Amino acid sequence: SLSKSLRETLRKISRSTSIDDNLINEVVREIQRALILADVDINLTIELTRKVEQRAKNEPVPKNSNPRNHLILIVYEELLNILGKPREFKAKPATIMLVGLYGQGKTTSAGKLARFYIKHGFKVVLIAADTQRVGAYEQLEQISKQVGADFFGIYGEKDSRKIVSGALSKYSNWDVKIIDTSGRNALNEDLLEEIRGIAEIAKPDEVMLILDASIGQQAGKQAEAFNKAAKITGVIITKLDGTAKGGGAISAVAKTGAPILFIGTGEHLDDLEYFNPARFLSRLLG
Amino acid sequence: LGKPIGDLDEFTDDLKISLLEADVSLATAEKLSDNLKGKLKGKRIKFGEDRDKVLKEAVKSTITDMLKIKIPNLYSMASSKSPFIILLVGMNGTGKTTTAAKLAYEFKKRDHYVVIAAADTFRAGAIDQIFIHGEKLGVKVVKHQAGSDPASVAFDAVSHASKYPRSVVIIDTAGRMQTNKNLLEEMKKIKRVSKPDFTILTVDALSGNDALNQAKMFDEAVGIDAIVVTKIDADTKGGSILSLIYELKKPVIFVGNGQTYEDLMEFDPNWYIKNIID
Ligand SMILES: Nc1nc2c(ncn2[C@@H]2O[C@H](COP(=O)(O)OP(=O)(O)OP(=O)(O)O)[C@@H](O)[C@H]2O)c(=O)[nH]1
Ligand SMILES: Nc1nc2c(ncn2[C@@H]2O[C@H](COP(=O)(O)OP(=O)(O)OP(=O)(O)O)[C@@H](O)[C@H]2O)c(=O)[nH]1
Ligand SMILES: [Mg+2]
Ligand SMILES: [Mg+2]
Repeated sequence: SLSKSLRETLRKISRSTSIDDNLINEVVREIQRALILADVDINLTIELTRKVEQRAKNEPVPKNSNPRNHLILIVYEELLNILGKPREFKAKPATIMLVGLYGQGKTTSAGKLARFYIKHGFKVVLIAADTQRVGAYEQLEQISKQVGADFFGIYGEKDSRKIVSGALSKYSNWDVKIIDTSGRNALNEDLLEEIRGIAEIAKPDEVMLILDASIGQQAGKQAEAFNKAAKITGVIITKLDGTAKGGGAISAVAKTGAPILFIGTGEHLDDLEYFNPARFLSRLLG
Repeated sequence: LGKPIGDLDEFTDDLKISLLEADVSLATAEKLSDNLKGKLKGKRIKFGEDRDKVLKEAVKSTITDMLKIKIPNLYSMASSKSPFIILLVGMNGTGKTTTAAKLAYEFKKRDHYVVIAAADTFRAGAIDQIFIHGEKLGVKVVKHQAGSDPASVAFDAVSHASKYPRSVVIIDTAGRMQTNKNLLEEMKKIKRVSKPDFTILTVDALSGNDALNQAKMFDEAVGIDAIVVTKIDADTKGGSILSLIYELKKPVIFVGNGQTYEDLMEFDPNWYIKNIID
């Protein structure tokens, strides 16, 4: 069982009697606590703990370092490995679909992305494919006005596919089309089916998973489920201006292979930054 | 006499992992394990008893103890004065507006005159959102222009409701980060001006360890009377509920179990324990 391997890892460490080994034990525990508190997936945390302990055994502490910093650097490298090579997100013509759970920041991020593309000189249309949330049409319409993007929606239309096909035919020659979808539980097959339907029509170049930095242990499962409906090409972590560390996003990357592209750092439509793995991880490890 | 319960480490380690996987905070998971060990100290497995069953029952009773808190009955409180004023606060996207609509539905059902204050004057589409809910519910929504002072919207709603008997005011506010000093000040002002009888914090069941931070900081800033944990229907175990009640000592009065008006469930500890343990 998982706990058995965790106990074995920690007991193996504690059974050793040298001062260095006890220190390793202490630091590994400290790292484990930091990861758990940062909402990193529990299984991933256990896996990382094992890797760190293994590498600590096989790699001598560099001359200019000490055992503690050596271990922290190892876990930092392992996390960086999972996050993958940062993807240089270039602003170019694209059809983008935003997906995610309830209230994560999709509609706001749609506006932030629109502003990003407009700053780079592209024409953008925001497509209101959320047919379920009360006031969704008005929210995206107002955001479109704020950023100077075009807006397409069909008020009261319940079929999101009609909205998307309508938007694509009217705006067929536009540079950037951003499709905002309703929040959903990806473990619900019917809700997932709607994503498949929209993706089939829109054939998006980018499918971005929007994740709240405070998401807990459900992140990996949800990301995996969304990925089944439409291949996730990028992740945006929102609300990093709070106290949450965003550890859940790491499992989303691990499960989908998609890189984190941007982070949301506030409610205003300018509050979008390129993802910087080093800064993200140092904040995560506290 | 039976045999001793034996070494509990393997069991508590397994338990800790499943609690953490259920979004119980680290500190709460550790305390639970300590409380459990205390409860089982010196316990013996009687002849014919199943050790696993004994352990499982001990976990259930430990959690029951940790969930013990007086749960205010909001519906009966609302009948005690008019207008009865409820303030909703919480981090961005946690379900305040939806919960406000659900509460409006429940109070209208109970023959109260309900007034909603559209006090989120900042976010795009916020006033429209709560206004449409009001129309669907047949409930009065007091609103001002976008960008206006939220405290004055709340004040107007209370003044209006004061003219009617058995009235309930539900103040929907803008989402805010517990780290934003200006927004915390704005929230304090809304409370100062509207003088609510009950302040509710909404927390997303999908959030992890941050839920406790949010709750602590909101409570420190403005004082909360109870918590509503939303989106519990999104396949979550809702472990943060245990942490919120045990660490913060605040009651969870409702859980949001979906997006329709009827999806506001009174919090039931027994239902919750079944959910988190199985
Ligand atoms: N502080 C902060 N707030 C954010 C950020 N991104 C979004 N928000 C806020 O989070 C709340 C929810 O944002 P929405 O864009 O409506 O979320 P959504 O995913 O579209 O919600 P649904 O469509 O209902 O699933 C709003 O109050 C936003 O202003 C961010 O990076 N920082
Ligand atoms: N599944 C589910 N979704 C919910 C629940 N409560 C709220 N939601 C959804 O979560 C999203 C955000 O809800 P809102 O009520 O707009 O949240 P809010 O706190 O008012 O958001 P801001 O005002 O932007 O901070 C919407 O898509 C809601 O439908 C719930 O109990 N279950
Ligand atoms: Mg939205
Ligand atoms: Mg709201």
